[in-house]
Amino acid sequence: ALAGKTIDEGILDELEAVLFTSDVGARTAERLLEAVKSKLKAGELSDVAKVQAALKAEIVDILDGPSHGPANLDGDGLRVVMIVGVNGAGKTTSIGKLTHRLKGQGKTVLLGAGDTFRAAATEQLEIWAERNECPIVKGAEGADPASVLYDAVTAAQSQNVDVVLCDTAGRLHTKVNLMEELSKVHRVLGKAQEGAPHEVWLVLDATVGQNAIQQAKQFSEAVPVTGIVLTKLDGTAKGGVVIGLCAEMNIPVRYIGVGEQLSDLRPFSAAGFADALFG
Amino acid sequence: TVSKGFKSARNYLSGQSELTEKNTEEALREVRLALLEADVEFSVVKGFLARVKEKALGATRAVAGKDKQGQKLKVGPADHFIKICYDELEALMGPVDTSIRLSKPVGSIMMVGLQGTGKTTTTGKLAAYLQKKNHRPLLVAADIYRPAAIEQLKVLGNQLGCKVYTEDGVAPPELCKRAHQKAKEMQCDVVIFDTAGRLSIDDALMEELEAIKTHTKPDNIFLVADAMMGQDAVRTAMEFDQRLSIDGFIMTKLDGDARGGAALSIKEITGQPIKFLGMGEQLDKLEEFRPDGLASRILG
Ligand SMILES: Nc1nc2c(ncn2[C@@H]2O[C@H](COP(=O)(O)OP(=O)(O)OP(=O)(O)O)[C@@H](O)[C@H]2O)c(=O)[nH]1
Ligand SMILES: Nc1nc2c(ncn2[C@@H]2O[C@H](COP(=O)(O)OP(=O)(O)OP(=O)(O)O)[C@@H](O)[C@H]2O)c(=O)[nH]1
Ligand SMILES: [Mg+2]
Ligand SMILES: [Mg+2]
Repeated sequence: ALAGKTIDEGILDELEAVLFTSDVGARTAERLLEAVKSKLKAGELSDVAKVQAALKAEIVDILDGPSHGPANLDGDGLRVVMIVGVNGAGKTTSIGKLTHRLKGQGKTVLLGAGDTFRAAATEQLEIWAERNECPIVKGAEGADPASVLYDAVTAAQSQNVDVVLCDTAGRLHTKVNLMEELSKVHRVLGKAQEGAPHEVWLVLDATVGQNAIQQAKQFSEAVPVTGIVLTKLDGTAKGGVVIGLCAEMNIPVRYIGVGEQLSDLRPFSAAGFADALFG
Repeated sequence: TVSKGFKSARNYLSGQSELTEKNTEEALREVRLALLEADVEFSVVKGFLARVKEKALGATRAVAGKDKQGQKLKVGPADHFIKICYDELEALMGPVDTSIRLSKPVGSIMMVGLQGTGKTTTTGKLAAYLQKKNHRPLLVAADIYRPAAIEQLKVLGNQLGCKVYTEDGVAPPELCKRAHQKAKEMQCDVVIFDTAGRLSIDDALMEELEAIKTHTKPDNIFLVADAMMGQDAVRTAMEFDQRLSIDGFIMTKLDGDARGGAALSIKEITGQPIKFLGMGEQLDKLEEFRPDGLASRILG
């Protein structure tokens, strides 16, 4: 829609509007536009297409910034992944999808039903285990999540499984006792297996606004968050808040969720994400 | 943070003797930042700021009362400006209407919204709320897609001693119609339809909601929205409202620290009242909406 126009103040306002309505947030939008403005002043951008490309390049730069290399799921020995996030973000569903993807890569997967609190949480994960034809370790309702996940890891060790995916109950990052429970789960996983969990992924709903930053900060204080899974990008929300999140916290986005079925998970592409913002 | 934005606006104005075009613009810039950070939608922010500016410059000098000599005391520009913002926000949030319309012999409530917003949990909370008012709710498991969704509603029904209607192999519109028809013989006087979460751009699923509405003509269609929602609040609310004519909405997960600006956006777009606030995962954590709490939360 912007192609073919001459560069003027209006163009920057239009780009700012795109950034704002994509949940990029005022501060990050300002930072991105400042970088573009300085290129403009230096005469480096001759038309609108170049301005938009420059903006996308800034975004890709930030998103590709986290210097982490690929996720730590390959190599010898059992890998343990802990999945955390606020209520309803898409943790359980993402585990179902991730299992499908890992199995497609020739790995064996075991699921740990670490949500012992919410109504029918274990039943929900059981259905995903059935769909993937993979083992699941669960506990009684109200059981201690740490002990269920400890059992999941020891079961995986005895069954020679490649990856354990640990589901946890949704929780708001403002609940001190629930965040402490998460820290405890993390410690217990380390006791069950040296170096576990090898990845701690925060599941973020793309429809969430600036609160995502608080979520990332608080969850990172409770457990060492090593990656983000950004869900529900098949909707109209753009998830722009991850740009500021990556800039501030240096956590890479690993996967995106684009639907409710088994195969609706894709590895994150910074370029694809930047394109979709302006799409 | 939001309060930082409003503090800046106040600090900036406290050095001024009165509200002028110039200093109001500057204060509004701070408020704009604050509202965007509170997740109020971009065009809603614009509208809000325009109205505040109009009131700030159009108002005659605000009067705080009279001093000992009966002379009128003038409110300082900073306090006056903040008060205008707060009053405008409260006015936008209201008027308060937490009523649930219920026909006889069987009233009905249809719960709709995006995935994961808290519809099923809130269905349980509304049932608990209605039970306290001596109603006998029937929960209808109209989410036939999500793994263990029916089971989830049954668990909640069990906790409340509340009946749950479910039927294998029946599409949601027909299922809801049958539940509504059978409610009376099941000794229930309200049916609550828990529907599957869906994207507002999913035509087939949005048509399913329209079909449920056609089949059951519900007394209330409540949009259940997550308080931490960002700019998408407007797009989503608009689509749900245009398709279904929302009667009211419920903001969930307000026990977190999300500012809740989405509430302002949804109210602005639908013109419908905020009915309830979800304040936790337990079934007793539902509050009737009051504007002052949410207004000060958004303003910080
Ligand atoms: N459209 C869409 N829906 C999704 C996606 N990921 C998850 N969902 C849906 O979001 C809803 C919540 O998903 P869950 O997996 O139960 O979320 P959760 O984080 O485990 O929820 P809690 O355990 O209750 O905190 C379900 O209806 C899912 O089908 C996605 O990528 N796209
Ligand atoms: N903290 C908090 N959690 C809530 C609140 N309301 C719901 N939840 C939680 O949010 C998560 C999602 O709730 P559900 O009731 O399954 O959401 P839903 O809209 O029915 O989800 P779908 O059917 O998949 O679209 C669960 O973990 C609930 O316990 C609330 O007010 N506060
Ligand atoms: Mg879950
Ligand atoms: Mg549900």
